[in-house]
Amino acid sequence: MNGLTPQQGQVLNLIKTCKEVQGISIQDIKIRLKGMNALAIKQAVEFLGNEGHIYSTVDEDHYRSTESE
Amino acid sequence: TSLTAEQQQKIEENRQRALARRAERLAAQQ
Repeated sequence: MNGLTPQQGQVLNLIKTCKEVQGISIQDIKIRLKGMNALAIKQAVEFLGNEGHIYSTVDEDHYRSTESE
Repeated sequence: TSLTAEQQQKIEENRQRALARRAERLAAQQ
């Protein structure tokens, strides 16, 4: 999907569904994407941040999508 | 959860930076 790996797409889709002002935490992403290991999630979040798909909110542990609104 | 004005401002700044980065990446792909 649009230049993303399946794992990056999964992480992005999950972040997009979050309606909280402070975004979704890495911990919540790990819980929701049980099949994905922590390193893969960290790397996907890093990539998505670099590409401007997501941004951190109250701290470096919470993320929102630039495409969710 | 209610956020402080400072937190809201920080989030908005991060969002604007991410949008600019996204636009840059998309332009580079053209």
